[in-house]
Order: sequence, then C-alpha cells, then structure tokens
Amino acid sequence: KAGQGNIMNFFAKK
Amino acid sequence: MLEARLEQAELLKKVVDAIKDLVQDCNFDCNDSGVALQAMDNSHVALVSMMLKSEAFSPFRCDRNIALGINLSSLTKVLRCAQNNDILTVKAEDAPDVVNLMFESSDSDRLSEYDIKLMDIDQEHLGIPETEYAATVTMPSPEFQRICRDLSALSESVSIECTKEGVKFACNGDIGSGAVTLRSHSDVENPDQNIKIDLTEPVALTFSLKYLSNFCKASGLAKSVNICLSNEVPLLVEYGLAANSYLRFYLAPKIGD
Repeated sequence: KAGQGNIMNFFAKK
Repeated sequence: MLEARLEQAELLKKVVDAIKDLVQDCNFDCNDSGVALQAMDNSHVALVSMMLKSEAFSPFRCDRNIALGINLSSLTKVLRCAQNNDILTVKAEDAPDVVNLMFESSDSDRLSEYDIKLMDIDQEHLGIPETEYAATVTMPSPEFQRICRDLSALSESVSIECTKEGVKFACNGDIGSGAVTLRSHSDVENPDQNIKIDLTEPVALTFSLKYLSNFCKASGLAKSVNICLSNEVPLLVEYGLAANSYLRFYLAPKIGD
C-alpha cells in the first residue's frame, strides 16, 4: 500500500 | 502436556474477540512461563503480541514447548459456548491434533467439553526490540476508543503529536478536519480517568485509523491503555492484563507525508 509502512521493515525476522 | 485453568472464561473470550478481525490463524505458543501469541495481519501493517503468564492461570502446567495452531474463527465459535463466569480449562497433549476446552459453571452443575482441530501454521516470528519510547501516553481505554471512532468519521488517518503541552490527535478529510487535544490529568478519586504523558522528546506520527479502531476492540480488557511513540518506529498500543500479562498491538506508521 502506498504511504503505509510495513511492520517487517521495522522488526527483523527471528 | 498442557493444562491451564482460567478462573473466568471471559478473559480468553475478550482477548480472542479483540484480535480475531486482525489475525485469522495463529500459534498459541505454550511453555512453562505461560501462553504467548505473535501474529501479523495479512498486509503486514500491524502485529499482535499477547502474553498470558503462567500466574494468570491456576493451576498451570506445561512440561514442554507446545505450539497450538488455531483458527480464531473456530476458537470464537467454541468460546461462544462458554459463559463469562465459567471456569475454563485448556488441555493438550505433547504433540497434539486437538486442543480441549472445558467450561464449568461456577456452581459446577454444568460441564461442557469441546475439542478444536489444530492446524500446522508456519508462522514467521519477528524480534521486537526493547524500545525506549520518546513518548508514552496512558489514558482511559474508552477515551482512546472514542477518539478513534470520532476521527474515523472524517478521515482514514490520524496524526498523533506529543509535546510537553499534551497529546493531539488530528485528522483531515473531505468534509473538513478535526482534532482532540488531551493534557495530563490526575484524578485522585477516579484514577481510571488519569491521563499521563511521559515525554523525552516531541513526537509526531501518522497512523491508519482503521487499524487503531481495530486495536480498540481490546478496550474491555483494561481500563487504561498505554500508547507508546517514537519517531519512525511502529506505534505500540498496550492493554495490561492481570498477573503481568498483556495484549500489545504494533502499528507501522504511514510514510512520506
């Protein structure tokens, strides 16, 4: 979605 | 095996009600410290993190790590069969195909038992870093719910701005704009009404109201809510539960405006 951040860009995969 | 008894089925009913529109299938990860759940919504915008500590149950027994993969709409169907005041016991074997839920009426003249088939869910676990947030707002959960609902009528997104003056929720939409500003407020007789703003530096971020309104479905779980913000990191909306347990929602900020 344009303009909406993705949570995976902030929290790394374990 | 797992055996966990909750004094009131209401807690699990409310938790599942609060998250079922956000996440569909999830693992309930059980070990000796309690029952945890972490799941993202389909579009990877929000993350739910729940922890029900072993102390929230009495008794609680879990000898090995067990992941219970459950479809929340199935779980909702079964939890609807429980009264709020029923005693709820969750049981599962070590490598289970089903989870067993038992509801006992508090005066013990009825005992209901249900099995839910488990799913194999391959879920990605995200590491949530310990964060010192620039601003933490503690406010009555119904007030936060109301603000989200009111502003949703005007716009799809809300800017949350924290300064030493207070916290401002503002939106801009086709029909006009709106803003609600709250200042710190301490009411000795009604501490549930307190508004506390802990600020180390000013913050301004924009979020989707659709998601925030979704998080507010947890309002019945706690009288107050913590809203934690730092620039350029996901918002944390936290509902504290009894026995150090919690239901947390993380929401990625909107970008580029």
